[in-house]
Amino acid sequence: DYTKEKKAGEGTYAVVYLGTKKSTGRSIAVKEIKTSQFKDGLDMSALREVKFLQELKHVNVIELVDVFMANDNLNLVLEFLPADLEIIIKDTSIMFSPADIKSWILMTLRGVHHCHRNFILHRDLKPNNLLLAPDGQLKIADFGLARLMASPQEILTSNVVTRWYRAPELLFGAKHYTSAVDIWSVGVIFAELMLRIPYLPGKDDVDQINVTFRALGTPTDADWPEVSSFSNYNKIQIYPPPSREELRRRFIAATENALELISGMMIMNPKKRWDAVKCLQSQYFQELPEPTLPQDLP
Amino acid sequence: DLHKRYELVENEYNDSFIRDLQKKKEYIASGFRADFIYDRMLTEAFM
Amino acid sequence: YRHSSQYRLWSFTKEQLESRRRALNVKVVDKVNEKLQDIISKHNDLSQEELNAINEKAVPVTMEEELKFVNFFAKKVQSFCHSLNLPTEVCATAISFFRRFFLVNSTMEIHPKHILLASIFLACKSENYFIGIEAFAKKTKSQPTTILKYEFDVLESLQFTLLNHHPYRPLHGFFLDIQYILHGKVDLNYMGQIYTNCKRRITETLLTDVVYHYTPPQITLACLLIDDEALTLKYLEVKFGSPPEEQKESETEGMKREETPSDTKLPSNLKLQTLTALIRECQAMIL
Repeated sequence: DYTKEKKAGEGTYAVVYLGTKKSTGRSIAVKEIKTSQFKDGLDMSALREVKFLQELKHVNVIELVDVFMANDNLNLVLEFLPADLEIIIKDTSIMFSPADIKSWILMTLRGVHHCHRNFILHRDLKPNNLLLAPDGQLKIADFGLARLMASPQEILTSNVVTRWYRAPELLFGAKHYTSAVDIWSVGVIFAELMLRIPYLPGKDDVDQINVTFRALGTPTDADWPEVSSFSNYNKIQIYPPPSREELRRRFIAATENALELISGMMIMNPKKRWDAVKCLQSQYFQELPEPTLPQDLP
Repeated sequence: DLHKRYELVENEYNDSFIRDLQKKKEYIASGFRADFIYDRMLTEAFM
Repeated sequence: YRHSSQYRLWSFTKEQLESRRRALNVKVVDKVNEKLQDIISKHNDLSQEELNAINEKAVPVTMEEELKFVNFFAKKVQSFCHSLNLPTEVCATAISFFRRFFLVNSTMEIHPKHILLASIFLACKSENYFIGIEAFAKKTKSQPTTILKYEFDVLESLQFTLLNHHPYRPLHGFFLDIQYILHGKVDLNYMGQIYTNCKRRITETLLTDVVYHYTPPQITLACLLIDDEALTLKYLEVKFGSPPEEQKESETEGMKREETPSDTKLPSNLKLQTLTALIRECQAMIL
């Protein structure tokens, strides 16, 4: 029922084709997963994509249309999403307004909220995993690093989330982190949408720690109890947190409520960081301008 | 379902297992949240 | 839960489950008989006693026999998981994968022993308890190729649905909520004992068809009912019982006002007697 008309990309474990669902004429993307590639059977990223996308149905999460085996390859049929937020941010010929930014962040937070209320952590939120549908809807994609919220005593790997969007607790090697890591990533994306350049572009993992704390201040036990117990805490430089004035200068187009939201999403202590519900209920989404309707977005 | 069939009242729960974890340094530093655990268990019970 | 693949694809009434298994058995019995006729017709030099032997021995298994066979191996999945010291959830998922596989395939097509290890291996991956194939094959004294060969068969038969809801987390949830609803009236050590007993019983229910007919929370409540009927009924009564006004009338006859927190009366679209009847049914099936 599916055609593969054009190769759209090739990753480590999959080749992506654009095609059509014949019975409906719907444009689709087929992610063909090479099964021979992974000596341990089905690749973990593919397994996670299938496991979680089968359970999530939300306008702001990419839809898994079908899954099937064909000539020993696993095929994920996904809805066709021609663009992503990274393309939009980088293409300076595209002008976008504060209302557009508000719309993209609102849709991102709705998608993240749906994952979190199903106790699923995405763990790789970044602009090129936020895809854009022809009708303007933003959809969270690439669940290759996703996992269920940990059982209480479970140990998680901190080697997740693409570096620039990685939360401080992950930079410190935390093993019992929560969905707060996704909220941090959304905060960085929000900043990038306003600045049109990456907000915390570390050259490597060590530099990432430095870049993060130089921009946002080094956390102390006062605001983040036990942060000094992380093994690599002592090696880091102590920087003061930015003043409100400094934040205003950094995000000149941002309203007070926008600064409130981005500060809430990027609170160092994960325990105090805002969760998806608190973000969605923030004043920023209740003040003018109203978020641009998806179909009117660039 | 607007009305969840439970109230999350953290200080009413005597859960020694979770409470012990909350006191561990590595859990505190990681941002471990007992209320997230309770919310998940209660959601699974009342879904 | 209604959006979950477990509800959408793997929940059946007793009739649906029976007819699914019967249809599968009939289909495969036909195939087996066809093959037998084919062999007999190709070998026209068979002696009479050979023909008798074929007619006597090569008899396809019935649906009931298949079910016994599958359940026998499901128990082996469980004991294998225990010998590998796998976490409770991983073991539960492995059993679930194994039993669902044989709702779609017959033991006459694939011997359960081949699916046993593939189910456990896939469950380890799916529950983030990854064990590399070499290490896994070594631990289980088997061949990597055999396990990997069947991994895709299992995945396909599962229709690529991997996320399982087991009754363990609901047990933890009710353990918390009972403390709140009956607060001050339950002894914590006693609750701890209940928790342990119910956890063990839940593990047993994973080997039965209860998992296809009831939701995880209903199974948990049935296990609680088995373990302490009075406590469970009291809890459900206070939690979902008659609305406060009716309750006040019954109290004005001089009964001491229950000190249950009035805010526990959450507007719930749930009828206590319907729930209790359902849990009783589930309890009976488990026992």
